[in-house]
Amino acid sequence: RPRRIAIVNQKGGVGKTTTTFNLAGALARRGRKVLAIDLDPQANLTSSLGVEMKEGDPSVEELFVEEEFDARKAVRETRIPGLSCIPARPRLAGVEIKIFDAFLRETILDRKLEGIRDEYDFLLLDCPPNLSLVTVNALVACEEALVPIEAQTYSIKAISDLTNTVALIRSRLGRGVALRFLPTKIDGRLKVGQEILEAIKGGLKERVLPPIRTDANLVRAPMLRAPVGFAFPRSKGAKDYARLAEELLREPASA
Amino acid sequence: RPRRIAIVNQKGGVGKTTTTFNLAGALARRGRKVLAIDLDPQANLTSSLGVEMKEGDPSVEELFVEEEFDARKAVRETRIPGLSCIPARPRLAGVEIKIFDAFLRETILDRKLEGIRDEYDFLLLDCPPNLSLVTVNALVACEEALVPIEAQTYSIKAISDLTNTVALIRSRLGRGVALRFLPTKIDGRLKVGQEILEAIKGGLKERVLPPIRTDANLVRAPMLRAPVGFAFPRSKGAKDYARLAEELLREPASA
Ligand SMILES: Nc1ncnc2c1ncn2[C@@H]1O[C@H](COP(=O)(O)OP(=O)(O)OP(=O)(O)O)[C@@H](O)[C@H]1O
Ligand SMILES: Nc1ncnc2c1ncn2[C@@H]1O[C@H](COP(=O)(O)OP(=O)(O)OP(=O)(O)O)[C@@H](O)[C@H]1O
Ligand SMILES: [Mg+2]
Ligand SMILES: [Mg+2]
Repeated sequence: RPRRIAIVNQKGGVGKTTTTFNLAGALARRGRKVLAIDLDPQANLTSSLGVEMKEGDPSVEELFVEEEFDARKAVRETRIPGLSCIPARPRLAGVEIKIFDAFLRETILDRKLEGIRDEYDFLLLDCPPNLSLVTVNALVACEEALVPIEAQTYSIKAISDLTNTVALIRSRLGRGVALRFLPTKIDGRLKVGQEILEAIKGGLKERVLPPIRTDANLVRAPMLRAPVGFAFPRSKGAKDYARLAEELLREPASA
Repeated sequence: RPRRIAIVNQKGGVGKTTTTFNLAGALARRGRKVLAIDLDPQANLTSSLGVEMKEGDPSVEELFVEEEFDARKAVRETRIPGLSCIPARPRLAGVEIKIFDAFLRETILDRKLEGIRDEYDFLLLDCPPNLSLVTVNALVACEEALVPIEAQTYSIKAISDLTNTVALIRSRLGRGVALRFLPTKIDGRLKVGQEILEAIKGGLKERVLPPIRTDANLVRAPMLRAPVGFAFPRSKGAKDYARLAEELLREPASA
């Protein structure tokens, strides 16, 4: 029953964290129980959700490096009803080296989440800008992936590398995430963006979701520690992420 | 004599590659001999410069993993007079693990570049979106760093983490890069951007460079495999990067 969605794109700054943060908010506003998991050592999602980390507080790192660890111990509640978080912290940057030699190192996160995932309607995993072991763990732990893409030059190469990684996982594991593409920072005025977006859609067809338009409120909302649907409910950003939540609720997990 | 500049910011998508590509072009237009080094496994700079990699072609990876390697063997000429490139390739993603146990692993790049750097006026190093060993190698190999920053929510935390890393290097090595900040994607119309930019400037004072404005030509230029000063010489992007080159030529390396 729980939907497990990785928000992934190895290209930097395309809107992964903005999407995880505001989609989580939109689903919570629709009464769903959401667990947002921060997998980026830069911990932007963690700070956007207002989760403050003290010395000794467990984070997602413990899920990777502790042999026996109940993931529940790392879960933090946020001020938003129905929205919980497993936070990241800077030390997470060193986790790849620590798990490099571990047995079945690509499936650590999947196994650690087994125990808690049925308590939620949605698990959203915010990935870092790379295709490292941490990102692979996220892809293995999920059934779906949302890929925010900009109408920009380097997007096409990034998409191709990502689909190769997913295909590799599918060939090794017998299953792989259903990929869906989310155009972000879409500015109706920019013509070069339109051309690139059409080229991308041409290659991906039915798997492209309704776009998220540029909206300064999406920059402001994290400063207020509240998803845009709560902070600026009438804004373009709020409407677009509500529409995305609607689309995901309507469409089941399969591609 | 050669100026060695790392283009660095662990936040994704802030304009590191766009800055390396177009600053290299602007310096080449001013008759300088420039070596642009791609340190990102996603190799966006490499493809923007039109450098095609075949099986067996050496890349920056060889500088990290080969004991004795003449960096000259990895240098590729581009179509732009005075602009050369040491390319990256996807395999570079695995280099951190390979050098993790190496002796003086933070200084490998510096030592490998010693032999060739006097042949150039400028070395520009395009860093990946993280503070990994590769990025640390770039900071150790350079005397200056250009930090592209967006007028965005997560910039301030990113700047603080970066200055901590530089301070750590300075404490261990007795020297550290002179940091200069380059506001990018500045859109005069966006008010929230103005507020964040003022806050950032307030903290950084004289070390903030004249900004680079948003310009769709900066998205188009890599598609033409030509820096914006060559592809769209009258554009805002061309003017702003020419002004940046001017500022760097005027100001010597010390902070
Ligand atoms: N639709 C939008 N309109 C305006 N600004 C946006 C939009 N989406 C994202 N941004 C801004 O773009 C910047 C990058 O977004 P974000 O941090 O979500 O990307 P990311 O893919 O998570 O980056 P990273 O690769 O570093 O993790 C942020 O400052 C964010 O506020
Ligand atoms: N001044 C600008 N105006 C318009 N678009 C820009 C500008 N600067 C950069 N961009 C666009 O923003 C996107 C991200 O820029 P770029 O790839 O240079 O960032 P980066 O920091 O190198 O990213 P990464 O962290 O992934 O290496 C690119 O599509 C680029 O074309
Ligand atoms: Mg992010
Ligand atoms: Mg780049």
